[in-house]
Formats: sequence, structure tokens, C-alpha cells
Amino acid sequence: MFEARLDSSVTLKKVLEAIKDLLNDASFDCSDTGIQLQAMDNSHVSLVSLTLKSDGFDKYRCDRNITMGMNLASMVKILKCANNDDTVTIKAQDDADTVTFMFESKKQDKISDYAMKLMNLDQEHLGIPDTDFSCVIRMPSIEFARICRDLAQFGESIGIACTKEGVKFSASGDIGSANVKIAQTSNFEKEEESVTIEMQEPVALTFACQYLNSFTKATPLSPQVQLSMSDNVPLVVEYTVPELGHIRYYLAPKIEE
Amino acid sequence: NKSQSSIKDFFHTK
Repeated sequence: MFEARLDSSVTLKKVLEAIKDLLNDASFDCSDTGIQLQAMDNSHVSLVSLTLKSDGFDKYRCDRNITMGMNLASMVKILKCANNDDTVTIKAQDDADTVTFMFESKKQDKISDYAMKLMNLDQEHLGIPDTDFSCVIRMPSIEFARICRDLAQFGESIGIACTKEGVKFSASGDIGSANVKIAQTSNFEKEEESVTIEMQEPVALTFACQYLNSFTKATPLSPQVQLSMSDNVPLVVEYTVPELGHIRYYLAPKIEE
Repeated sequence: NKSQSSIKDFFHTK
């Protein structure tokens, strides 16, 4: 028996919004420590890794490890049937071929349940090596989303160059070029608005705009985003899922031919 | 000119 409950469905809605552009289907691996999802996008350029810890749920029970293959568009349809403040309970029997989403209104005057067929997905699991990153940048997630959106107008790629002084995002194309420099903030009173840079060595890498913009669909989850970079390895873009865990996106860099 | 690499160039199948 698997059962996981969240007091408000809005968190699950936001998590789905954050992954549905990149993935059509995904396997949710459930164990007593929580729910894990790891999947590449169709083009194998990026990888999504989602961790939702069992102790972050309002109720969590997982008697046996189960993997639930779900179509994310179908899951979105079902979650649309829930009000943001409805309690959501995800339930599945061991060896079940369906998963049930139960929504309960706060006043307990409306209870609905939706069963969704599970899929057998043959997904590859990749081993992600531990990396000591040369640069780790923390900045407001809204600012990062704004920069990715703005620079996408200029070209298909965004250069991210990090030094002690700050981070420079740049793009160029037919209409011209764009540069946005973000400096480390000295005001630490408002942590959510701060920009911090931990740098061992300067790094400059180039990434596809399209993927960065897909990652920013996670912005509503967290006021801050963390970007981790080293030469010639994938960029890691991490958002916290409050009280539950995190979502990490790995993006392969563009490299010299 | 830069070309897009694949995530599988960096992370290997378990």
C-alpha cells in the first residue's frame, strides 16, 4: 500500500508545472524515504531530478517500493480538478495498475477521487557524479526567469560567465546582442532578494535558451534559484520545494565543434 | 560554432 497526503494540492500543481514541459511521461519511484523522479527530456539534452521526502508529507506510507509510470499531461488534467487548498492524497495498492488522487475540500464537504491508469515505462536511470562546482550562484528565481525570457529574444543560446565580481548573462543574434550583469549583493537583510556567488575558479559556459526557459517554470516553487557550474559539465539549476525537497535540472552545455 | 552536447555524454546509464 502506498499513500501520500499533502494539506494543499497547490504544491503538487506547481511541481507538475515545473516538469510537464520537459517530460511527457515519468516514473515516480516511491520508497519509505519518499518519492523520486529522474528523467531525461526527449532530446536527451537535459535531465530532471525531483526529490520529495516522506517526512515533508502530512501523511506518508509506503509498505513496498513501487514505481508508478505516469503520463504528465493526464496528471495535469486530474490536478486541475482540485482547488489549490484542497487536501490531496495519492494512493496505490501494491502491484496496482492505477493510481488514485483523492481531493478533499478544507470544509470536508466535498470529496472527489480520480483514478489514473499507470504506464510501464522503460526509463534509463543515469548515475550523476558528485561534483565540486567551480561556481555556485544563488539569486532570486524571478530575476533568473526574467533574464532567460529577455535574452531568449536575441538568440538560441545564453552565455553564463561567472567571476568573483558577478555573473554575466549574454546572448546575440540577428537583431543584435544583449548583456545582463548581476552583482553580488551586500545587503543580507532580505535573503530572498540576495545574490550570492561562491567561486573557486571563473567559469564561462553556453546553454540553450529553450531549456533554461523550461526550467524557470519552477519559479513559483521557490524565491531563490541556485545555479552550479564547472567547466565542461552540465549546469545544475536547483529550486527548493518548500518543506518537501527539491527539483534539480541538469543541462548539457553547448560545446565547440 | 558551438553544438549542443547530450546529457548522456556526462552521465552514464546505471
